[in-house]
Amino acid sequence: YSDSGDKWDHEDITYRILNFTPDLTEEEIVDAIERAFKVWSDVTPLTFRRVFNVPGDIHIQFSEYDHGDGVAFDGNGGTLAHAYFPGNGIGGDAHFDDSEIFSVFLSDDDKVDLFMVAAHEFGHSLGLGHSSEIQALMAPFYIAYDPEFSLGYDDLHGIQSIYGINSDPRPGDRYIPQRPQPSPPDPEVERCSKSFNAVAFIRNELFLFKGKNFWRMREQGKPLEGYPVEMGQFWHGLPPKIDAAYERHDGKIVFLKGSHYWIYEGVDMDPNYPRPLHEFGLPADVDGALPWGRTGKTYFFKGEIYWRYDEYENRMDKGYPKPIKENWFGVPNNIDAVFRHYDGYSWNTYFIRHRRYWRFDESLGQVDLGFPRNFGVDWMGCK
Amino acid sequence: APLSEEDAPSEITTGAFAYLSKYGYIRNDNPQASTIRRLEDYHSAIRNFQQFYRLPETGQMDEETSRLMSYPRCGMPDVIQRGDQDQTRFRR
Repeated sequence: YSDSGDKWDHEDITYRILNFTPDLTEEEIVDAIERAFKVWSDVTPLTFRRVFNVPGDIHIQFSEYDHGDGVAFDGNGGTLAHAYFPGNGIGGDAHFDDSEIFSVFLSDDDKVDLFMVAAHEFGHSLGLGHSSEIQALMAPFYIAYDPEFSLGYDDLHGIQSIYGINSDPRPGDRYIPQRPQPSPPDPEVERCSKSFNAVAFIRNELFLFKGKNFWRMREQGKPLEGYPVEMGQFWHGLPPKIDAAYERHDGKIVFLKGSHYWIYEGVDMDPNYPRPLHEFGLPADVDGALPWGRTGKTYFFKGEIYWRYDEYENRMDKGYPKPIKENWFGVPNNIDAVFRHYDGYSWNTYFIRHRRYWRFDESLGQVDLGFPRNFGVDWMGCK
Repeated sequence: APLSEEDAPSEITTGAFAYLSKYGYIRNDNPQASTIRRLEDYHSAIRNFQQFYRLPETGQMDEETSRLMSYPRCGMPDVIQRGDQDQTRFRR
């Protein structure tokens, strides 16, 4: 997903429908627009209220060709609609190309489902840019009306990273997302008391796994509110207490536990998993996994040794395993987790063991001075 | 702006060039750029599009790329361009 950087500074968003398309009844249009807003209100603290005769935050209109905003529509096909990121004036407004033939609840090559298009455009109205995940709602392409539509991981992750989660689902919600409704924090879980089973940098956020739960973190030291959440609510079929996790170069998420591994596309497990870990050439119970950018290389650590795996060739590189102390100077054996993190300027590699962590300087090839430090204090906001 | 017929090397299709420009993959701030530069920009833009949507990065207008571009879509650009070249980027 992408975040435009713009967001509404209030949660009660108003919208006004300026006109209607002749393709549908007003009742059908209003219903489609309400359902489209509901996609987002179900998973965020935002509410959407229709206003009449007064300005709203989001103005909705159907127009053809040049319609006064300097971005003309192109007739039937091609561009279906556009919307503006949150802001004053035209900010947040959604324009639909009235040269299209809009429909509702209909999969027809010649018609465009208004709900699907509106749900996408309102994503822009709330601050999301286009997603490079083709299956995501916020991908720009209109494929077809999907009667089974539910907001996927990428979109959910995107909108909740801007507005947070809906911790108080409203009764009567018709759209029930199939994906995570994060559970209330488990008071028994003390994020500061122990180490983590695994830590992974996924989609530019840090995911920290412990037992059956995980935390998400966008900024160091500031775990997102509403967490921890049970892993099984997010990645269906994934067992607790994983050994390692990482985002592969192709965006797939790989989890390792015991003698098996799982691969997920977003929150959906690929078919035929779990599979035996010996397919990687690895023993059971690895300590940590460390993907190395887009090189397709992934390092695996266990005890005193590490391996380098080539994800493109699907084989372990020759000459491995090697002793950790041979190339990772200052890094301890028997780590609990390892991850790479971009701090806005450069990438650093972090190794965690128990409650302490070591920062490895990639350019110097050694652990930085002043480490190990307390992971909970530096990363999890613990006192 | 679309290339004129004289300027456009045969391997650049005007439709694809317009598409890539419209959705932010080609900057239009240098209409005086040489034909070679435009050709480089064009293939670079195709490669960026392919990279963004995780298609094989051929830099060529292959079938898979062309098919994806043929879908009706939202008019918002994929790439948000800021004032200077350094800030042109995919907003991930």
